[in-house]
Amino acid sequence: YVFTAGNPKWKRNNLTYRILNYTPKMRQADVDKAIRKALSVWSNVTPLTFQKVENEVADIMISFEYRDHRDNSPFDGPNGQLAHAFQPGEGIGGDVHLDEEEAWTKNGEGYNLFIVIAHELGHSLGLSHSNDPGALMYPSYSYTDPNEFLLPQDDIDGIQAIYGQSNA
Amino acid sequence: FPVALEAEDEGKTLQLVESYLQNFYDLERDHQPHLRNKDKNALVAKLKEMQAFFGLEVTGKPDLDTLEIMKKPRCGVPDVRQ
Repeated sequence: YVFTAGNPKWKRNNLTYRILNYTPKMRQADVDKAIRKALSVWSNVTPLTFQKVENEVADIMISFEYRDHRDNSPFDGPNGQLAHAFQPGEGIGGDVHLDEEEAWTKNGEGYNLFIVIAHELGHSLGLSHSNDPGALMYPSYSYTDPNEFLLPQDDIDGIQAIYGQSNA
Repeated sequence: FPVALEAEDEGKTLQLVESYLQNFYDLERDHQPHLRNKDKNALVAKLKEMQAFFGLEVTGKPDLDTLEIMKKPRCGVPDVRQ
């Protein structure tokens, strides 16, 4: 695992998230479920908690974006770059952007939303890319059945090195 | 004259390699074309850095294994500190 330069981390354990918009390619309930599951990947192994908020600014704002979306990192259409996220911090810090032109799914077709968001949340929490091919924080996409997903040890070691182990 | 297929492929390969290294390995964008040799060294150095990150053979050349990784869908966050 690799920390993001400057070792940014959230100063609170109780974080908030907000889903700003939805992709028409999936049912909203499936998007909500994928995001909740992706957040639990990290909250299960750390003291972090994530509360969903509406109509207010959240620590982690999640949105589907097109091409140039005013953050200096335009998306590139189908395939290629699937999503990106920002390191912990105020404003855009922690936010997750997903390329709306990808074929988002809840299964093995196209790109599995849960897998991609779980990876991006690693960046939102302060992790950078790992060169461990089996790690969730490896840069290239690879599909794992969400029902069988277990956070790999490299990622557990990384996130616990930042926030400690789960209180549970 | 029609461009030979190999030359056209080479152009596409170079474009893929340059944009990948600019996006994810902090290769500077080509603002001084007249310094082509300097840029070539920088590109080779960044290519080696990318090959080392992915555990590939560090050749400094866009070989098939390297291109295969570059064509994979991936996260848009850079692999190296910017």
